[in-house]
Amino acid sequence: TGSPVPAPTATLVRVVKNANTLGIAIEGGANTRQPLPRIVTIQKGGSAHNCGQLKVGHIILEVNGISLRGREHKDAARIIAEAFKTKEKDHIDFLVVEPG
Amino acid sequence: REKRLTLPPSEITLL
Repeated sequence: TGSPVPAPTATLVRVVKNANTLGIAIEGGANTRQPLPRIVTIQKGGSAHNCGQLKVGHIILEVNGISLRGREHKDAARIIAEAFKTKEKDHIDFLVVEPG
Repeated sequence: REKRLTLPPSEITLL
């Protein structure tokens, strides 16, 4: 059809650190086919699964307000790992979009 | 003709 594709809406998801692991697997990052990290697995029993709002396929735009745009895979993974590790906050805020 | 993807696939990290 000729209908315009609606712009994907970003959703803020708060994951409370209520398990020993975050429990997500991500792929992608700058200079890959998937330029922003995408969630490929959510493990049962992890904080992300317990939160109930993160989904496989979600693309992560920001972590605690830190943009992941332009960051290579390892850097994006490090930011997420540090957000989970820090004792400053009992949660992580993910800004995610459904893939378009 | 299909455009070729030249960017590499990403590794996967479990967090």
